Amino acid sequence: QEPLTASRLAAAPLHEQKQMIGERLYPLIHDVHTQLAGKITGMLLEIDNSELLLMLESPESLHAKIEEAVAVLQAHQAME
Amino acid sequence: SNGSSINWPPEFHPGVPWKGLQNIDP
Repeated sequence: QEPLTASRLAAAPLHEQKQMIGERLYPLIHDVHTQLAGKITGMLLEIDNSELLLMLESPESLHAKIEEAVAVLQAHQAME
Repeated sequence: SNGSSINWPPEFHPGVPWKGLQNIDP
């Protein structure tokens, strides 16, 4: 599978850009948090596309964001 | 809870249009 570059992304309509990023992010997140992958991916997709592209290139920053998202999700669920 | 945040975050599933897109490109 070819890397998702900023130029390939920019060529897609806005509503497809997040979907394209999500399709790449989901399997990476699923490897770490199988049960929460859908929610975590949805949370991370709220981040700017440029930052999401950097995260796809950098497993370390991706995993840091995943842990951040899990903490936010748990805090959110505790409030419900 | 006022009930408005229960559906947050919008979950993403491969091959399914992400519902969070409604906020970005209605």
